[in-house]
Amino acid sequence: HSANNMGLEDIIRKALMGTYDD
Amino acid sequence: EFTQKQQDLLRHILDAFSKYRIPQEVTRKLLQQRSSAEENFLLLTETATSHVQVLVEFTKKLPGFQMLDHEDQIALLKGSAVEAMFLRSAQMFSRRIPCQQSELLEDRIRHSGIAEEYIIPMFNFYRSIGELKMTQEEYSLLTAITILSPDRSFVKNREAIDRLQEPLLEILQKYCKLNHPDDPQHFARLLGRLTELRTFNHHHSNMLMSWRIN
Repeated sequence: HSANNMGLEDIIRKALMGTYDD
Repeated sequence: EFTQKQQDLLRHILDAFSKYRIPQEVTRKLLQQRSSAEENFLLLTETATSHVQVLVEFTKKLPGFQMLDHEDQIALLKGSAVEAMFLRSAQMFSRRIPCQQSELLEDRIRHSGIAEEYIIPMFNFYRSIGELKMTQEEYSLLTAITILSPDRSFVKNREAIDRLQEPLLEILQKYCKLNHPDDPQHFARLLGRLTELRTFNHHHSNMLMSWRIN
């Protein structure tokens, strides 16, 4: 799961843009 | 009594909070038996990641949040993600009937390489939250209030955030008076938990460091 090594901020930015993979 | 505006805002936040859930494919793994320390660690990491994603979805629905400066939105989420995560797990652990999920999660936390010195304050906090017997309204308002904290680091426009948080504090205070007439200190106690919650930012970063070293 790529999210494991993404930083907290990356996960937040991605989710804010609504493009995180559910 | 609540004004119409307050009732609508509370209902809106309650509705958003009811959707603030980790996807089933992640929680389903929590129920699987195999659990070496490494697996527990990976599972907790995946759960935490998934929590951040659902936290952002909840936060986007907080009235006014998406109108804030984009970098302030990120500063608020970065500043509150850990606290919201512990408040959310406290809600699960404080259910009167411990469900299979919380027993397994507790077992995973205790056997995932986290040092005992961080496990003790964690479960003390879960107990102190449980004693307050909080309702869904209180959890949803407290979560929103935690996220909309104007004093997070790197925030530029604190007044704009304070204008979003203030109405929620008023609703929570009124809610406590209406629902706990016998306990005038209830509102103060809830805010006291927010102070305790802030200590987890420090615990959590130390916990991550100790994990890396192990």
